[in-house]
Amino acid sequence: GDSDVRHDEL
Amino acid sequence: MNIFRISADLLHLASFFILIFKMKATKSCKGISFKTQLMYTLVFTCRYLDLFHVLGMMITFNFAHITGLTLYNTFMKILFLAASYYIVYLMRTELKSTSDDARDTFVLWHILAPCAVLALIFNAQFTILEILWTFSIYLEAVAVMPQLMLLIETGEADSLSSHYMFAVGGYRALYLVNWVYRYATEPYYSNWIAWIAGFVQTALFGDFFYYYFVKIMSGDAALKLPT
Repeated sequence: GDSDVRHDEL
Repeated sequence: MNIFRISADLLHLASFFILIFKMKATKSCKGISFKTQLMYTLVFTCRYLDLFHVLGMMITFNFAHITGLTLYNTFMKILFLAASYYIVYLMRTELKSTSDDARDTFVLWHILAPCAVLALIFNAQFTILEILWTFSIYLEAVAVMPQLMLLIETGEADSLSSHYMFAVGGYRALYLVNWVYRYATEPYYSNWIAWIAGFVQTALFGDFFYYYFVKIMSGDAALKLPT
């Protein structure tokens, strides 16, 4: 979901 | 993963190695703000709590959601955490006598309190993990302030310290490019909390970048600020 995309960075 | 993102991460990784190399080679942490380094340990600790989630998936053999990106992120997160804790450890043990503590006068509550309040108000979801993640994004944006204050106080930086600051400032600037790229190429991508904080973070380095490039062009990376 959207939150996965937001948290796929460092 | 695009070229800007991977370059940014590698530059960030390089920043740790430059700093550790400088401290080991010169046996000194002169000119490096302990307070900024301490804030970075707090930033990574608050941001990477999802490591426990990944660890949980691994020890229960639940590999369905573990992708190549998850493994890459996990590897880098552990490296960033280890490096930043190691730096703080070095600065408080064998290199403590060389630490610029007397000139490292920034008051940390002046950034900690506003970041905490902002994270409680402006977040994507009112959960502990999400608030701590948001807090880490805000805090990282301003964590360099003690270092900048020390640089102004000292009036100069040796070349390794300058390279370190360039790497740690440049990495977020590359993330800005990465965000623009992702926004243009990925339909559901938007992360305004990181965008605004990343912009502030990069802007704080503005003056420093200017003096750094002037010095690099003249063939010397040691900085002396105009008085």
